[in-house]
Amino acid sequence: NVAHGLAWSFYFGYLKLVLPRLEDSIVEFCSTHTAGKFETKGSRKLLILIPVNANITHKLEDADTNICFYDNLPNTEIDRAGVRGRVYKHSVYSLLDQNKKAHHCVVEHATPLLTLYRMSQDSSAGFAAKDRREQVLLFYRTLKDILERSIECRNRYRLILVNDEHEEDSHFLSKAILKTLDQQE
Amino acid sequence: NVAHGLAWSFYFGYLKLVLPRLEDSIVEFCSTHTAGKFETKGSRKLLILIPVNANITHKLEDADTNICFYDNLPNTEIDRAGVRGRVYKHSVYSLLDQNKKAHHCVVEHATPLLTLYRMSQDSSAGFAAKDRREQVLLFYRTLKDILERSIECRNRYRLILVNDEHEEDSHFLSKAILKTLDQQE
Ligand SMILES: Nc1nc(=O)c2ncn([C@@H]3O[C@@H]4COP(=O)(O)O[C@H]5[C@@H](O)[C@H](n6cnc7c(N)ncnc76)O[C@@H]5COP(=O)(O)O[C@@H]3[C@@H]4O)c2[nH]1
Repeated sequence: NVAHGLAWSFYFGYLKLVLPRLEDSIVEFCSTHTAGKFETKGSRKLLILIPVNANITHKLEDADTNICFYDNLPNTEIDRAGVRGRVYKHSVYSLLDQNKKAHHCVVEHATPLLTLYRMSQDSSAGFAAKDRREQVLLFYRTLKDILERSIECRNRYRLILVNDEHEEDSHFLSKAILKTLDQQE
Repeated sequence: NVAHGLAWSFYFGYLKLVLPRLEDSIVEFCSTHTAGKFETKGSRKLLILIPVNANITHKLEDADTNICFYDNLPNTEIDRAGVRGRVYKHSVYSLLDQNKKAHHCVVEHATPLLTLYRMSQDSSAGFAAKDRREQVLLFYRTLKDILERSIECRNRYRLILVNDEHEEDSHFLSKAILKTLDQQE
């Protein structure tokens, strides 16, 4: 079950390292970005998008014109497995709601889904396209369990399962993200 | 089989992206590092260390005093899954051989082994410590097959399986790496 290992990899190789540093990163970002108010509906969490069809865009604004790249949080550098000062960063996006009001958030796709997608296209990987949706849901459930039990990660993230049934709505992604931000107030 | 998915992830999420750019990266490095000669025994490949006990050090010099960090290759920035300009880089090390002559190489551990190691320590991951060695060897074999069939990666890497039987030799890691460099002449 590929999704199981990829969820653990995402935790040990990334979320466990970066989530404890997120708060400080946002504080530093706010101190250097005084031009505009960093309006995040009170959210200082990493929003992690999990599209059920594993269809991941590299630039979120390509998926929805109500999403604009704003800036990157400051880099974190960590020595990892022989790579000196490997860089970890997150991107901040500005989202327009239905009233054209802008909100900022730290959001990205769950990168391991790219591997699931590519494996389903390569016949030698032993992973069929029809299994993909099931594997994405397994990834989501496994990751959810791991993170709920993790002291380092607790309350520092939101997992957003993105359904593909609404794709005819060209703003369904920004709406899905904003809905999640509203849910935590 | 966790190792199977991690090998594919290492390929699609890293090696397939960075290996085609390695040559240019080294050329740029040599043009900015004219003080000392970049002596690599003719190797312009990424050396990937795979320790069978999955015991990965974050700084290679901690494993062997004949290994010194030299400098990093220039950064590569790629937009990935919503992270704008995600940074990929490699570290260059200087290795002393038995005659105290220095050789440079671009070397790092296979990062997914960290996940295998951590999973074997976490009882909820469903992966026992006694399975680790077998999973590392499966990772190695799977990765070897994928890379041999990859046009993007061919001839741009060397996989170095590092046995743990020689750990009483404090210079076994530098010797294992140098032996690999010699083998390609
Ligand atoms: N040596 C090395 N240098 C790198 O820059 C690098 N980037 C990825 N990898 C390894 O390749 C494979 C595929 O990467 P992917 O991005 O799909 O998953 C990654 C990704 O989802 C997430 N992650 C890790 N680093 C970052 C990062 N800097 N930004 C965003 N996500 C990250 O956490 C997963 C596991 O990471 P690692 O456990 O470090 O090993 C990865 C993985 O085995 C790297 N290995």
